[in-house]
Amino acid sequence: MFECALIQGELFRKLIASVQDLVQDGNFMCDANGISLQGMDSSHVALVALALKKEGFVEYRCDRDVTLGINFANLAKMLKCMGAKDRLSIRAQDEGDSASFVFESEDSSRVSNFELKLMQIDQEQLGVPETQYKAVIRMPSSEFQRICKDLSAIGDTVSISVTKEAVKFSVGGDIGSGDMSLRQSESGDVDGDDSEKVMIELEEPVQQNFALRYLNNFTKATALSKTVTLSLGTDMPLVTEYKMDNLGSIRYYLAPKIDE
Amino acid sequence: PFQQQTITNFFFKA
Repeated sequence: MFECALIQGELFRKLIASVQDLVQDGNFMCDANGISLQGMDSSHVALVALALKKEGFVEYRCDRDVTLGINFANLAKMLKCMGAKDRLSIRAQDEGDSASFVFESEDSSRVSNFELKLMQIDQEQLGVPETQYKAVIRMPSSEFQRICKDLSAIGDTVSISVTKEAVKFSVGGDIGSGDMSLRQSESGDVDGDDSEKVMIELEEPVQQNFALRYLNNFTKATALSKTVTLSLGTDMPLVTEYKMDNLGSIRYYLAPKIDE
Repeated sequence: PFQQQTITNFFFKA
């Protein structure tokens, strides 16, 4: 038997919204520690990895490891029926062919029950090697979203270059070119919210090119976290990570574009 | 001028 409950069901809906345009379906792997999900886009350019810790749930029970094969568009249809402040419970039998989703309003005056048919998904899991990244940037997620959206109107590839002082997003297209730089926030600045700051950890300067179409897709997760962390190395995928307080994180890996 | 790499070039099959 697998059973879990989230006070903020809305968070789960946002999570599904953050993967469903990239990956059509996937296996929720549930074990005693939490839930994980991995999936690639159809072109195998990007990989999304979701990790939810059991500590983030108000209730969590997993007697035996279960795999829930889920079509995200279908799940999203059911989650649409959930109220913004509803509590969400998910239940599945060990060998069942469906999972139940229960939405309950704050005052328990409304309860909704949905059964989602599960799928058998034959999906290979990819191993992500432990990597020492050359540059790690933490910035407001809304700022990253705006940059990706605005630059994609000018070109389809962004060059991200990082130095100790700043991270620069450059774009070029038929109409011209441009760049936007974000300076590392002053370390002595004790005022203000930490999530508003731009923090750069740098081992050595790095520059890589990425498809804006995918980055824009990743920013669907902006609603999940105030900050986003970008990790870059030379000739390796970019990691775009959104951390949710104690629930876990969603990570997107994007293969670089190589300048020929 | 850019060539898109695939993620499977970097990550191994588990």
